[in-house]
Amino acid sequence: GSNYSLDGNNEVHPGFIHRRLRTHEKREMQKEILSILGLPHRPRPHLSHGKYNSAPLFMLDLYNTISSEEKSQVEGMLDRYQSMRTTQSPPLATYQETAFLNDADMVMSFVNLVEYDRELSPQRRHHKEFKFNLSQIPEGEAVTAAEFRLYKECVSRAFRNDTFLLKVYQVVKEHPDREADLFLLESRRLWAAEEGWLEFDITATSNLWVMSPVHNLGLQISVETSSGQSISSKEAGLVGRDGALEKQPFMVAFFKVSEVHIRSAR
Amino acid sequence: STGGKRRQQNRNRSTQPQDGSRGPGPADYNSSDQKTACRRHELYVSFRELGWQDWIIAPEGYAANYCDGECSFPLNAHMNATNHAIVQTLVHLMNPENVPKPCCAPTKLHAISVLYFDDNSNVILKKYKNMVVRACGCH
Repeated sequence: GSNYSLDGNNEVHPGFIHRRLRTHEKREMQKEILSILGLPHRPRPHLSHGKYNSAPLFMLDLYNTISSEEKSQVEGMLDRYQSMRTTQSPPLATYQETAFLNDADMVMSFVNLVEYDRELSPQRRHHKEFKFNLSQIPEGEAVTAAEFRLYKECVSRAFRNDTFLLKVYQVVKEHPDREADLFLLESRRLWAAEEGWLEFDITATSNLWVMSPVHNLGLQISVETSSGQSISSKEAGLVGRDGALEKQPFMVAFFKVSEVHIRSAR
Repeated sequence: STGGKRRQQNRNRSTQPQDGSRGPGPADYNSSDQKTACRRHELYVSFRELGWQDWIIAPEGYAANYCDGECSFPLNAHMNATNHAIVQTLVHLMNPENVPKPCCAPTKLHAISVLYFDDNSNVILKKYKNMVVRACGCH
C-alpha cells in the first residue's frame, strides 16, 4: 500500500519504512491480509462462465447498496431501493434482499452446477434440474434467508395470453430406474408476457443442505400451461444455461455469524 | 498528593481561557512534539497491488490507517486519551524505567465489506468488523 500524511503534503512519518516490498515480503503481506480476511489460502476461481454473469452482478448490486449505506447513513432504505429501481433495468436486488442484507454478516451466491438439462423425462414430463455446492460454508455461519432466482422473459405469440403454473421442488431421493422423489417448495402462476426475476424462498432447504450435504440433491422445476400441458421451461421464457449470462439462474444465501471467529495462533 | 489550593489552581487552569503569559496553551508545544504526538496516519492496503484482481471483485483496496506517535504528558494535547492513560502517564513519570507510557492505539474502528470469488466461482460478500481506524488515542 501507500503511506501519506493526513495534511496531504506527502510527508513520510519517520518511523514508517517507505519502500517497495521484496517478493518474499509481499508474499508475507498477502498471507497476513488473507489471515485478516479469514481465508486459509488465496481463492483461485474458474471464471470460464464469464466473470460478470447474473450472480456476480447481483452481488455487486448488494455491495453497492452497502457501500452507499456506509457513505451516507442518513439516506433512508426506501430511497435507496427507489434509486436502485430507477437506475437498473431490470433490478436484481429487491427491497426484501436489502432487508436481509442489513441483518447479514455474509452473503453468498452459488452458481448452478448442472451440466445438462433433463427437459423430458421418460414419463413425458418436462423438468429442469439445478444443483448448488453449499459444502464450503465457513463454520459458525447460519443461514438466515436463501433464495433461488430465475429470470423469466416474455414468451412468443403461441402462449401470449396464457398463464403458466411454475412448480419448484426439492429433490429428496434419486432412483436409477424411475423419477426422483420430490418435495414441492412452491407453485406460482405466471403471466406469459411477464418479464423479470422470480425469487423463491428456499431457506429451510438451504439449512438442510448446509447441515447435511448428503441431502443436497438439488432443485427441480416444471411448468404447465393453464390447460395442464407440460411444457419446457424455455417455452415458458425461463432463461437457462444457454441464455444470456446476466440472466442465468442462481441461488443466494444470507448468513449470520453464530460463533466468534478466532484466528489461530501461529 | 497535592494541597487543596494547588488543586483549585489546576482546576482553574483547565477550565479558564489562557492568555500567552500563563501556562502552556496548544501553541506552546513545539512543532516536533506535534509531529510525534499520537495520531492517525493513512495507510492504504491495495488489493490490486497484491495482485488479487482476479478474485477480489470490490473494493480495489481500503484505507486501513494506523495509529502512531507518543503518548507523553500532558495527555490533553492528544486526541481521546482515556482516564487510565492519564494515570498510566503519571506512574510512568514516577517510574520511567519499569512502567511504560500509555499506548497509541485505535479508539474508533469501522467495518468494510469485501466482495470476492471463492474456489468454486461462488461469490461472497462479507462484512469485516474493525478494519478501518477512524480515530486514535492514548490507552
